[in-house]
Amino acid sequence: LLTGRIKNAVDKLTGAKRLSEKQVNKALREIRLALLEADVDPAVVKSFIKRLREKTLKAEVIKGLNPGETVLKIVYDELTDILGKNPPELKKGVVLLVGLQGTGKTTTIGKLANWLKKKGHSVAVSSTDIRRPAAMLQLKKLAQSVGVKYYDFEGYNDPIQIAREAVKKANEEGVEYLLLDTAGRLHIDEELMEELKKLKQEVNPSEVIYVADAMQGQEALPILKEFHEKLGLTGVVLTKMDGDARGGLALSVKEAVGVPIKFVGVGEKLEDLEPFYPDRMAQRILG
Amino acid sequence: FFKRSKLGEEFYEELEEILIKLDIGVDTAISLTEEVREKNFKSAEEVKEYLKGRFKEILSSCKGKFRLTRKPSVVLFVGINGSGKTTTIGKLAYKLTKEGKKVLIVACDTFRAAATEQLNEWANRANADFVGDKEGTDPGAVLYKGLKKAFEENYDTVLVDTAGRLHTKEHLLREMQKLVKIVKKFDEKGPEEILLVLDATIGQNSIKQAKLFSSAVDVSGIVLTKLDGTAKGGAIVAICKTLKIPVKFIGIGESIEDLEPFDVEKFVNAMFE
Ligand SMILES: Nc1nc2c(ncn2[C@@H]2O[C@H](COP(=O)(O)OP(=O)(O)OP(=O)(O)O)[C@@H](O)[C@H]2O)c(=O)[nH]1
Ligand SMILES: Nc1nc2c(ncn2[C@@H]2O[C@H](COP(=O)(O)OP(=O)(O)OP(=O)(O)O)[C@@H](O)[C@H]2O)c(=O)[nH]1
Ligand SMILES: [Mg+2]
Ligand SMILES: [Mg+2]
Repeated sequence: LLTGRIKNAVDKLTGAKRLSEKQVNKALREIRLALLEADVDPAVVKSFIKRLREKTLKAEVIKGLNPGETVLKIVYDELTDILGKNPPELKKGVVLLVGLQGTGKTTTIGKLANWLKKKGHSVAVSSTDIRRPAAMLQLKKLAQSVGVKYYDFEGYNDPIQIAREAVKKANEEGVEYLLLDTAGRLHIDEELMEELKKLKQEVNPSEVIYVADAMQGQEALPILKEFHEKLGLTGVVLTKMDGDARGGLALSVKEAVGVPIKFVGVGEKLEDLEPFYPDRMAQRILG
Repeated sequence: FFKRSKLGEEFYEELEEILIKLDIGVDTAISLTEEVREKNFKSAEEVKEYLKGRFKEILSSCKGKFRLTRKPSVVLFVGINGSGKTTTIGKLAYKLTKEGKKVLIVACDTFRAAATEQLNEWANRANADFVGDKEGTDPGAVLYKGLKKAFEENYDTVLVDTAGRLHTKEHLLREMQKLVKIVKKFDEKGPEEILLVLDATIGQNSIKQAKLFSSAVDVSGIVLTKLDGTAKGGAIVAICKTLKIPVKFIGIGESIEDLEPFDVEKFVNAMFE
């Protein structure tokens, strides 16, 4: 179960009875590198390791475990604790999905619609993406596969107007959830971020969900922070977790921003959506 | 670029972090920091210039121009989900049709919803011809139909779109290999170019992607997309160093003209801004 750097960290400490400062520092250096390799933000790694150092130096070797295993258990528990508390639920109303280009927003809407429908809720979906070729058709097809209402605004050229009319229709039909797709955009595109702000004001969403690719590198946290600052995120979906990215963004988000990770995308099919399990994520991040 | 200008232990810690933030990977960041430490430079400015030189040296060592010499020349686009393959094909087709080339676009992503329609729209915008089929059709069958048309009707270039696939899915890598085999039925050398499309926003995982894709098929070049964002795309430094695969184009936006040939100088200078 222990591979690579963490095994190194643990082996280095085996044979000792207490956690000496020198040994702990050596182990923590390996853990620091493991977290950086998992694409955790360096500033987050720094503060996390600092807190870990305090905990491990105060700790005594746990009964039944050697010192190396004790450090590992402390790291794992701390990580699981930070990642924890993310119930896979969405407040009823308008759910707005936002994020960079190609992260999986449109597909995730299909998956969420499927999830909510299976739980017995009434769902409608609509797209404000007037930019990407065949974006609306993509969502329409997904809606048809799931079997939920799709509000078609093909031919419209104002995302705000689409949002307004979609909400109106959802209210008239009394649906519990309206999932609204948006075009992928860069956090540094002032015009498009402003458009998103206006969109949020128009629909007054119950949830603003940021869809992030689990493989995103060192810019992942700064980008998320920018979206959070401008819109106020209520949750995150981490996609493409069926790959081998360690998903360090999960730690960065919880530690630095505190927005809960509600779901995880684990494939391309509509059933490939799971709740976020902090203990599994902790193991994955540690590699 | 550097917050500290005195070369103490804290400077080297900061250097390692800065290098990691470029997405060049932890191992490369550590070894480069060690390298700089041993050089014993006198100022932060010297360190910066040294690193710029190193990056330019590494990237120049695997330069490769995008050249199409066969008629028709087949270019296969592969890569993970959402990296920008379909959009890149639209951009490249536009470049080629502007040069007077007769371009055929073949839609071999028959899996994802509206993938064929999305590519068809790009073909229209690029003034290229299009071959596709409905969702669920065997991608090999569409490829065969497209290549037959290209070879019979005197096309200059065939651009083939494929479905996004994670490098960890072996059966999907095998499907990609089958497509290359089909090209070999028409041109025994196979595609003239197999372009791996990588998203600059992705971190160290790009290195794994490049490794697994290039061990499955002969990747001849990389297109690095979404460089108009804030990610520096440093993973290509490690990819170049370990796999010797050249970057041939960069994507710098979502419009049809947003494709540029890769320029080492410009890329490295932007990295160190
Ligand atoms: N393997 C895998 N692929 C996924 C997952 N989620 C989405 N995808 C794929 O990622 C690609 C992009 O998905 P989209 O839903 O089009 O992404 P998007 O964010 O709507 O893209 P834009 O609208 O262009 O910004 C598609 O090929 C999806 O099938 C996932 O969890 N795992
Ligand atoms: N900002 C920016 N966006 C890009 C660039 N290239 C592609 N995109 C966007 O990225 C998203 C995904 O592009 P696609 O061309 O659908 O990607 P793909 O690899 O074909 O996706 P799949 O077929 O689902 O695997 C779209 O929203 C594109 O507009 C680029 O260079 N810059
Ligand atoms: Mg979309
Ligand atoms: Mg595509």
